[in-house]
Amino acid sequence: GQTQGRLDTFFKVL
Amino acid sequence: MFEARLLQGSLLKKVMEALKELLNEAAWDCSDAGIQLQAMDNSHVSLVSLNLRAEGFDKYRCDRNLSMGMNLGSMSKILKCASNEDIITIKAQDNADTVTFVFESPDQDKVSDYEMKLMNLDQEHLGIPETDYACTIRLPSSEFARICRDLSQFGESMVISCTKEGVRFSATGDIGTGNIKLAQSAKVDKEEEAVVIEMQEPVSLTFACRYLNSFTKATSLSKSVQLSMSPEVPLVVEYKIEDIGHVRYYLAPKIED
Repeated sequence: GQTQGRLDTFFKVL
Repeated sequence: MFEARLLQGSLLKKVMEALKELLNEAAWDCSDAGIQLQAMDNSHVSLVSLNLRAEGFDKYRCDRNLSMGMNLGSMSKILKCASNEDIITIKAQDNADTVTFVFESPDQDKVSDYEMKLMNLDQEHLGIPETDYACTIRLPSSEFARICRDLSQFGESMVISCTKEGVRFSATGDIGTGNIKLAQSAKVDKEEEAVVIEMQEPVSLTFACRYLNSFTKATSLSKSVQLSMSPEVPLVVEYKIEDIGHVRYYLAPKIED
């Protein structure tokens, strides 16, 4: 199965 | 003092349509360079990044940087009061807790102004690195909207696969499967009607249709749209806004468990 990724796991939170 | 006057006020109305389905509120960051907005949707799956350059405005003044937190539902109500032909000015005093929108009819015989309360927003900003994407696909924005709409009927997710032969959009669900293949245009009369693919390596990623459909609310801003993909990183969907700027959407892919 697949789960929806979240953007904060790909980009650094400033 | 902040003042930005846009002769083509309809652009701001279209920008609002492009934002309001994903975002309830957002900070409009104003500086010498122009207006920028970056905000994630509530679930942190997608992000909207808007850039309107100062040079794109008929008149632009920003004495000191300011961040105006706005309820986009309220702003949308106000912008609905502007006609498509109106000239729109956004004004605020330094450290003000309100912003004023002024709508002028083209022949100046009707002038309306609407004052809106600003909000204190404490939003997370993401640092998005400059990336060389493995694939970029440019296609007519109306075609992309149509594909997203059509494939949404089949399932919640859409697979976008790009090879040098072309790009394939697929969705599978209870009723069956839909596949749409677009080949790179051999020759085109109009640049904006072309499908242009630049590929370093093939990429195949899965995305939630719901967000892609929300992005297509920006279709009226631009005749073409650019999709940028690399393996296992968020998709970028970019609509240029004439000679003033762009709206970019970032969407996290679905990941294998």
